[in-house]
Amino acid sequence: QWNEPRNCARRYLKVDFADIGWSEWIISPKSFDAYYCSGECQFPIPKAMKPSNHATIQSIVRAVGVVPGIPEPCCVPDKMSSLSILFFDENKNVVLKVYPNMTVESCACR
Amino acid sequence: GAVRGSRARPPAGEDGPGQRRPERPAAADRVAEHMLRLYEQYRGGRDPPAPPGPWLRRGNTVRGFRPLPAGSPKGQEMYIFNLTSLTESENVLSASVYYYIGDLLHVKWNCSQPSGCSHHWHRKPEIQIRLSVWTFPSAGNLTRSLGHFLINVSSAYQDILSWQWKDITQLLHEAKQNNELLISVKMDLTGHPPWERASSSYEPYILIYANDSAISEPESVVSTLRGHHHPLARVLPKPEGHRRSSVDNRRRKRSANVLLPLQNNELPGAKYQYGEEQGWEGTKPYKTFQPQLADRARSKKKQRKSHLQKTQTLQFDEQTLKKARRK
Repeated sequence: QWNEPRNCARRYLKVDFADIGWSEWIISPKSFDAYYCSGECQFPIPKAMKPSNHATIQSIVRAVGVVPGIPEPCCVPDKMSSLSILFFDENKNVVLKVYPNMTVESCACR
Repeated sequence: GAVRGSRARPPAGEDGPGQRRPERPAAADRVAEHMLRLYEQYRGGRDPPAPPGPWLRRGNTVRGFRPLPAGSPKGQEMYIFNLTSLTESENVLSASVYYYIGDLLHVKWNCSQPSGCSHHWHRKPEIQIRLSVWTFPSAGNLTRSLGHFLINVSSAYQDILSWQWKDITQLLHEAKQNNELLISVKMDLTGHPPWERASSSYEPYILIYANDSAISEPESVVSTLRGHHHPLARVLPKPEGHRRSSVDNRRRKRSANVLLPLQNNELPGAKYQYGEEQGWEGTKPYKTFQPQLADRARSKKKQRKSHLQKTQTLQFDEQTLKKARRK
């Protein structure tokens, strides 16, 4: 994925619950597309990266260099979606929960 | 408790009228099957099925409870349910007991026809099921009745189904309020031979629809898995402890990593104190800045107002940036 442009963007990440040791109690799904955000939010931040007003200002302050130590804005999840997980609770009963903010839909500079 | 029988209704996606089977469906675990079906409906982005009863809100949590394996007094079948995994943050929207009455039906096979065997369902004319819900005594507590229902299974039901359900939402609210989450469900037939305990596939089960208010909290996906899930416990500290320690760390960082005003963008000389209700607020030195800032803000406000109405996004041309760089 690093051959792609280095600007802030959503990248593909598939999480397999077995890989993180959770498959013992998660019945379904076995894996899901989580995605992640990565890339630069350098000045000038393109509109496509949906910078917040604050991120724009921070980017300018950093570019101008008046305040030392200010980092560039972060590339973070913007819109996220929920994921339904079917799992066993501590008494081995089956539970279905809809967890919010489990999958990245889009990224932004913030 | 109410004294009215519930109308037969299958679990979501269950066989409807006209789809009766001559034999028991080969379900290994009815509650797992039911939960899996609900999961598919939630996952598919389809409108999840409404929980039974008048409860239309669906919430973000469904829990399925199997009965604990237990003996029972003769002639009165008792199923014990451990509902203690229900958390305080889970607001119960609906709770139902699902039970199988297929054994109350007789199947008569007729193999006289040349085309092969056909089957006919015959119902006993009047069957009355008494379903009662009790708290199960824990240390120092006595059993008490939460409610009971008399359910009539009569020939009036033309489309009788093997699985039925009974809404016990109010009973469960009471049990949860009193923290009596070990409950027993007793089933017996009035005026008939004793209710026989079914094999595990056909035992009653409880479904609880709830809205978990804590699900949006940080690490909720981890906190719901704490307890017996050792692999996780090895990797991550328990959420409560983790939360406490992270708060402590933040406090320490706030006090230890004091930056100079130029580094931290705070007003020089300003000291901040935290008020529970007011949030962060400045002490006197900060307040002395307020009139000046307010005046400046007022004078610039008019200029900005017209521009802000056009767009809510800040825009910068190259000239402005050059000026800023020169400064």
